[in-house]
Amino acid sequence: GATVSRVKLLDTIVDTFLQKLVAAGSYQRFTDCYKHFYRLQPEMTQRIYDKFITQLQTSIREEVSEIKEEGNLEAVLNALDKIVEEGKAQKEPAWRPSGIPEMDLHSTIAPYFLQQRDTLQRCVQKQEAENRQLADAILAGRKQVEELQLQIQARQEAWQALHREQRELLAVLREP
Amino acid sequence: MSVDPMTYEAQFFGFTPQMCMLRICIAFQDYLFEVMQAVEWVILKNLDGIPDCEISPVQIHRCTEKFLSFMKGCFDNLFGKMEQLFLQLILCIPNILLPEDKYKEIHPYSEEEFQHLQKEIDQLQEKYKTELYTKQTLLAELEEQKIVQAKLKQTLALFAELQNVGRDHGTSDFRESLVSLVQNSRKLYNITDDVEKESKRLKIS
Amino acid sequence: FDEIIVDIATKRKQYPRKILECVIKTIKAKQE
Repeated sequence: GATVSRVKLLDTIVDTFLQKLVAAGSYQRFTDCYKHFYRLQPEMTQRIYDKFITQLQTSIREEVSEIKEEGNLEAVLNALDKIVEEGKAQKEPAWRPSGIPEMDLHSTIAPYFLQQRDTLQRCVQKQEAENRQLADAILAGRKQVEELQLQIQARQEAWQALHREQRELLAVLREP
Repeated sequence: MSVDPMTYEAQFFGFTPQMCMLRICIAFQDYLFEVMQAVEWVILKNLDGIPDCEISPVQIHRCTEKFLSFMKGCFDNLFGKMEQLFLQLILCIPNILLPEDKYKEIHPYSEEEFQHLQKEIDQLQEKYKTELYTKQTLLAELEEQKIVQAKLKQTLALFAELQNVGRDHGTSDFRESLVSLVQNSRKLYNITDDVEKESKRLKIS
Repeated sequence: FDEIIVDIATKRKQYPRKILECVIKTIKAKQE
């Protein structure tokens, strides 16, 4: 049930490895191999064997600490524990790189392209609305120009009529 | 046998788990050899101190080799198991996404979808440009309209001024004034006519 | 082989962010 931290797991596995290695390389086995020397100096053999075991364990443990130190492994493994804990709810197979970088990149870039699309959509809508207003203003302006032209035409015709009457008058006046 | 390159793990750790295990294996092995060498050295040192010792260094070396090959066998077997546990339980990324790949989960985008999105953006950009050009055109026409309207209003103002000229000289409406002018001039004409006739008559009498 | 794997994995980790920065700059430039 309870998830064991990776660091703890690592230490446990190394300890177990060492225990089993030591159990395999038992004193019995050692004396079997060095039987002449053992017969000659049993106490010394015991001491050498104990020293051998201690030294082997110390060296291996120091190496593990060094590797942990070098790769900042404890922090990295704890971070991984955290990420795994957060992603525990993941049911379907989690995404993995497809081997086609462009494809994989799409998901990273997509949110920004979506944002760009939305921004552009808003700009287009805003500009369309503005242009509709401008178009309405232009239609009103055209109408006003038309009215002004009509007014001027009316005035012009009135003046022309006047002018005609004037000419008639002059003609009358000029009659001998 | 296909090798699992464990690239996703390498992406997280910055090294491949296999390389890490290789490094540990070599280090452990080196220690085993070193310690065995030390054991042999100490035993030989001890034997040196024993006069007429029957055990030769070659024998001791053989014993060392025997013990070492046994230990090496156990070591390989145990290390194989340890490596398996490391690769399965510690240096592996289970069914989760790494933080830098979070987007993949939120926005899994297929090639088609992505192409479509890019196409949509291109179309919107074109549309936006078109709208901007339209705006320029509309603004240009508005400017033109302003000039034309000003000119037309100016012309109308002229007509109004003309109108006012008449009014300033006491006639309300130009047309009426002209009509009354015509009538007055006709009256004048008639009067002139009458006067001329009268003066002729007087001359004759 | 190992170096290639680490190289690819490193790129997979770093490049999306770098490319993203360029993409964002490009989008901003286009908008401006």
